[in-house]
Amino acid sequence: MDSSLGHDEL
Amino acid sequence: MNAFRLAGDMTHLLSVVVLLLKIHTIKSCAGISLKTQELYALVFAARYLDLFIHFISLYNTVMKLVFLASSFSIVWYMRRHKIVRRTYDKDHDTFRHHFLVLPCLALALLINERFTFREVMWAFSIYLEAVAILPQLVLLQRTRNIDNLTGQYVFFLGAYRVLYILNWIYRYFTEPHFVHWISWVAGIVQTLLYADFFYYYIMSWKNNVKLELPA
Repeated sequence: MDSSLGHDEL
Repeated sequence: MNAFRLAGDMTHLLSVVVLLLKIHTIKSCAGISLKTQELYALVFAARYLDLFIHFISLYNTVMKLVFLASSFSIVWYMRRHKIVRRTYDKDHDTFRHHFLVLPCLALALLINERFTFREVMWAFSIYLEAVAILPQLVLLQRTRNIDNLTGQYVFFLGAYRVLYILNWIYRYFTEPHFVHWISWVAGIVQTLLYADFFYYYIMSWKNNVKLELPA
């Protein structure tokens, strides 16, 4: 999984 | 986005609004730790490096800009504004916050989701945010008269952390592959730091007495 997807939180 | 996440973001936003209200309208930063505010500015600067690279949503971009602008303007107010800076309780805000930065950076270099500049900075921001409240909590303990806005500011910040944990639990069960150990562990540590404050805050509210933390 692209870890940038996980950084959708503030 | 689930309700916990939205509620978490809103309490986070509310904490910033309360603090800006105190600083901008009352022209006072009494009881507020500049050290904590400087750490938050660093946290957001490190975390939102992808602001103009990775577009997630308009909501996400706007919120990031709000947190960046508000954290840096709060630091500016506390350091430079000629009325506000006089209310800063420098003598009691003595936590050596610089000593938090290096261990967090070292930890981020060791434990990250991927060894790239942005991922290391992201992990660094998560670790630093977890401990950034410490100077503020120490200052609160030393403050005899904690005013309502300062108490509310810290309460909303803590509430934001609790709601984020509920959000992760929800996402874990509803989104496949949603596993982020770094933010979960750091987030739980961060929330536990508020436990003591929450206890005294709720007690003071329940008994209708002024908030005071035991030294």
